[in-house]
Amino acid sequence: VPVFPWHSLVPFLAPTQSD
Amino acid sequence: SPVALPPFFMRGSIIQLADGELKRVEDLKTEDFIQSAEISSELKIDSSTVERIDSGQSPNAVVIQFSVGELKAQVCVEVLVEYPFFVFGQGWSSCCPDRTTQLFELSCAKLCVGDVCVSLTLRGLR
Repeated sequence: VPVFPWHSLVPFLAPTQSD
Repeated sequence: SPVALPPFFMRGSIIQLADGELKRVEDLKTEDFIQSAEISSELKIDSSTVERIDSGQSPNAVVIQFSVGELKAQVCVEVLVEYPFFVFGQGWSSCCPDRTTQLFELSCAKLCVGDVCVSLTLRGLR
């Protein structure tokens, strides 16, 4: 039975950031 | 038509939380995401508010505009209408909950403008 990591289920929404 | 949605949204899929605990996708709660992110060294939870929902390039797609995090950064994602997002305090929600339920047997609410979704960002970002 495959097991999936929790962080696969929610989107990674990275705001564009400048340093 | 073929659906390219990831398999883990199928009801009964086994999800591993950051502390190792296993839960079914349909049993996940807001706290599971928050607690998992708290013990993650790389990821943190952001609140992403749905600002707009527009039609996408293909008939089954929508473009969702989110206002992400405290900085309210505007981020657009194009997804299939059945793609579920996790809304704080509410659970799985999609633009077409009937289709999500039909395809994945995953109970969903209707995703609406104003809903606040769980999203991830990198802890290291400054």
